[in-house]
Amino acid sequence: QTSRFQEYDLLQFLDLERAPSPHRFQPVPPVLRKIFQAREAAAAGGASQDLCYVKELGVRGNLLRLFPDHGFFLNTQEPSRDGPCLQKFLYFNLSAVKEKGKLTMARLTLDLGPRSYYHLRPEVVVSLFVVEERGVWGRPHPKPGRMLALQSVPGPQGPVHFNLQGVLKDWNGSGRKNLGLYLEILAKGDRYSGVNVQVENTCDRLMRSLHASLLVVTLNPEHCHPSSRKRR
Amino acid sequence: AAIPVPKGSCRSLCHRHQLFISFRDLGWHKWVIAPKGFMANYCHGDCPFSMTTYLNSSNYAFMQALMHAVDPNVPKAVCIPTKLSPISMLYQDNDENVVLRHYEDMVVDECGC
Repeated sequence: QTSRFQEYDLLQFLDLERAPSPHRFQPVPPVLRKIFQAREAAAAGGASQDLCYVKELGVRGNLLRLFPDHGFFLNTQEPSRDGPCLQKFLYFNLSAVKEKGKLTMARLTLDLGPRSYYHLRPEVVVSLFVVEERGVWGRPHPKPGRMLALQSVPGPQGPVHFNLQGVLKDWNGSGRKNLGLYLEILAKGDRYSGVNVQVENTCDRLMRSLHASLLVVTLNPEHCHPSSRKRR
Repeated sequence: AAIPVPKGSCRSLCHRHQLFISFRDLGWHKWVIAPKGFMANYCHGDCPFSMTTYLNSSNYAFMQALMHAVDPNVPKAVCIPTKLSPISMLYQDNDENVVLRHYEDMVVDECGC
């Protein structure tokens, strides 16, 4: 009983309401693993470090969260000849972001699959829209709202990042607990390839390998004194 | 004059006591990805007058130990952390989000009077 009680205290101290009980472990995102290992190495070396600055990302913050995408594809049929080859609804459950604190980064990462150089792939154009939450999410086709980004990505691909800090700042104020985005990817065919075989391969590969995640960094002023001068 | 080092074991003098909390013992290994636990060291031990003149003790401790020697009603100097370091925790919350959180001043590296 005592240890149960103390565990509760320790969880509270760590700003956790209760011990999480995840059903399955998500793979640790490389960006978080790299930051964690750099911190561990610095601590082991006795170097003093400013924990409220994430040098790998160039922002202040002491709490980093990586949200997996819980959305779904909107087009599963064969990509049309000249329409988008991929339409996806991205959905991030942000209800875990409770703590007071300043949002210092919100970065959407679209991993378009492994970089490969054995053959250059066609260029793809990525369009990203906000989806207003009210009332459209239940429908199979959420209506895209304001466009956030239109970015051409020359092959070979890899992760593409989008800064969503402005979107989340609005969201933070609105009290909403999740964020919906509408993603469209167009593969620009190779004009000389006739039946656009490359486009179909690219579309298939994107449907299989696209992975979206949202990295949110917050700075809790209670745990992070304004970049403190070196202690005298 | 050189202060004679107190006889007897130094064990009773102020120093850092190491204590490791294993997350497995708490059953937290199911959601904490890394580290495996953390050092919950603590400071404990006596701060006699002789100690306040060399170990990494503060001038204040020297004065308080001197005053205690003159008037025992003045409490002795106490054994406290003089160097702390942070820890980082990588864990998964209930919404399958992977979280990396830093906690300042969590581990006692050095103690002094």
